Amino acid sequence: MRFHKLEMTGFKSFADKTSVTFEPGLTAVVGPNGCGKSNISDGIRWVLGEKSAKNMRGEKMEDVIFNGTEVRKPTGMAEINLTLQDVEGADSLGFSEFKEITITRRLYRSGESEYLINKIPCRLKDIRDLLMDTGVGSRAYSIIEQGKIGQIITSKPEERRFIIEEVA
Amino acid sequence: MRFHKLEMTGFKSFADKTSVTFEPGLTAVVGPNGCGKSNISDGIRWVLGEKSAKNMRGEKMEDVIFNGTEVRKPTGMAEINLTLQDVEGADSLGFSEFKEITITRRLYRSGESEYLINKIPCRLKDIRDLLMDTGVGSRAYSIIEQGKIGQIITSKPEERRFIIEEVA
Amino acid sequence: SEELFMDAFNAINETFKTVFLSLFGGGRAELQLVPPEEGSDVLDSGLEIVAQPPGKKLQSLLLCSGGEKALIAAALVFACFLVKPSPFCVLDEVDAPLDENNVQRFGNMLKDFAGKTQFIVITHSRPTMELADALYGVTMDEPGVSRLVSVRLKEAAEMAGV
Amino acid sequence: SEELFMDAFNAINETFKTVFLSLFGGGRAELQLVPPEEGSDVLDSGLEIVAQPPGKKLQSLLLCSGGEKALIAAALVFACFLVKPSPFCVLDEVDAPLDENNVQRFGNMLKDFAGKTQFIVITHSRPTMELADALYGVTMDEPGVSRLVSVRLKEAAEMAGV
Ligand SMILES: Nc1ncnc2c1ncn2[C@@H]1O[C@H](COP(=O)(O)OP(=O)(O)OP(=O)(O)O)[C@@H](O)[C@H]1O
Ligand SMILES: Nc1ncnc2c1ncn2[C@@H]1O[C@H](COP(=O)(O)OP(=O)(O)OP(=O)(O)O)[C@@H](O)[C@H]1O
Ligand SMILES: [Mg+2]
Ligand SMILES: [Mg+2]
Repeated sequence: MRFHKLEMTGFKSFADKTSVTFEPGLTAVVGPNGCGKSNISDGIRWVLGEKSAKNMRGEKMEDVIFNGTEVRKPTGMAEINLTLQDVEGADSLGFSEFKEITITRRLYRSGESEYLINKIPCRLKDIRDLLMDTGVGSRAYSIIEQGKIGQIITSKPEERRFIIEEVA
Repeated sequence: MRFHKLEMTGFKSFADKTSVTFEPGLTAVVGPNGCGKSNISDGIRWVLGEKSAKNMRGEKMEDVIFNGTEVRKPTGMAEINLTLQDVEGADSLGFSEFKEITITRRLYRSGESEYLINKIPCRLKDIRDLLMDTGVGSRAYSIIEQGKIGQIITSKPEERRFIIEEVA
Repeated sequence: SEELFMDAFNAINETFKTVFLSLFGGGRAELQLVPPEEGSDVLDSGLEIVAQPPGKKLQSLLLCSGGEKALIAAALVFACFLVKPSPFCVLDEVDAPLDENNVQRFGNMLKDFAGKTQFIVITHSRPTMELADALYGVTMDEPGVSRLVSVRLKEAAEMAGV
Repeated sequence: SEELFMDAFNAINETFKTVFLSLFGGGRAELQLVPPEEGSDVLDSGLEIVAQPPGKKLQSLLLCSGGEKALIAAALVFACFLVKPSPFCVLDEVDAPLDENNVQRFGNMLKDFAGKTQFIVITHSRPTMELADALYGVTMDEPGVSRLVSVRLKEAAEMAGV
């Protein structure tokens, strides 16, 4: 299984539809302070089913919806599509014959959210099950937030245990 | 009042007597990871009367005493001398006629500590009083530890109040 | 003491606004006192920081980026120094999250303050080294034992690899 | 499940030792399980990390420097990937506290892993950019609105100012 494309619309500072194609190997993202680099990492965490607004660096989940600028109005919805390729073992939802799967997550200002797999509406639980089977699983050590690399070391021993549990 | 010289012996990784002369203006300290740069900043905080081992990145205050290497034995004492020049208003201890004052702090493995001003034994309180008068005062915003610059922003509003109180 | 507190608050707030403007090259910011409950004592209130980087909408500090947070915090520290100068200041890799432009602006501000306050700056970044009046390199030629050498810019840059 | 836990722990511990050795170029490290009280269940124990950078004595993690902590944490993350590969990994400015030598070692290790795992690395550092298979620049030409452009190394270095 590998990441092929991430498409963000109205998510944080990505007001207009913006897409990133991932290569196998190493993709580097650069740019000045405050331009939106960490927002991409937040976007990946969000489309993979993140439930906590705090982990999205916000107070409530609606904080991820583009909030406007001095000249633009806020948008009414945030949407992210993540396309995965060479997905093995995605039998749980009958997607095993597809070699390409697109996960979609939407959030409206009203607080309503939608989840889709290959444009078919589903629940968040279905997305999590799908990811579990493909090894994308939990994101405890697959997404390291800015400034948090040292936290694994400075946290208490019982907090570090989860790393072994993830792997077990 | 200005800093003139810092002399460390047996303090953290500074096993041998090491001295730094400070210029007016900007003194920059560089070097590879783990070579001892932040230990200098800890040294300044310590000689100015720091009481918490946690703020010295240790578990107990004895952790500041040079602990040995694969070929050197641990030392029995840590000592730091800080020489200040052009000290105004240090009347509280009768030092006003000295234009140069040296503060000394020592800690022995036994846990015993010594404080001296111009080689005259005194208490920690005397050093703190002296510093209060000279405007070196509290160190809340004069020493910013590595990785902590963002903390002022991410802490709770009532925790930030101390900044105003320091100045008041 | 309530009067002293308010005087300090107003003075820091005024300087914070101007320091923010020159560090960010635009935008605006201010400090607000937030009483914990209605009608409680001003001395118990919390300090709220409101910041609007240039061109952006007013937003919660949580949404700011790593570099923006470091710069806002630096503005607050410098504002405190303007109101109550401290003879010295130690900054340990405060410029690490900043990009090239912001490192330059931050360095220029340090230089302005270095007249009144002595700064001891631990850094890996070349623009900050270039501004220094004195440069020290820390080495561990003998593993586990730190030594200090006075270096020139060229050597310092080599030690930091920039 | 106790058996599964112990298998995972032993596998991670073995790989952590070798990964630490190649990231630090020497020294030694290991993981230890610490039961909260005598005789309690192994599943409730905490994970202790013991690290000894090359040439130094064994010491508490608290005394380690900023760069050393980042490198030890990276070694642990890489060890987990070796035992249970994850198809992707996002690293947000993990190389910021590292000096030139450590950035190189870290980058080389990333390259080794990039065969099995897709890495998305947000960075300001040039050596890491040079290793990338694809480079994206994020700009905010219109204030407050992010855009993405695919860049070459030269442009990327300019954007980051290195
Ligand atoms: N919902 C939103 N609507 C509009 N803009 C937003 C929203 N959420 C966050 N932002 C903007 O995103 C910016 C932060 O972006 P991000 O954290 O990705 O920066 P960065 O590129 O990682 O910077 P640094 O190099 O400093 O870490 C903030 O300045 C904020 O204005
Ligand atoms: N009591 C002690 N005795 C001997 N060595 C010590 C003692 N306390 C700390 N150290 C050593 O000091 C080192 C850390 O130094 P320091 O934190 O100053 O590094 P640094 O130069 O700031 O590095 P970085 O660039 O990674 O932040 C540790 O590796 C540790 O070995
Ligand atoms: Mg960021
Ligand atoms: Mg340090």
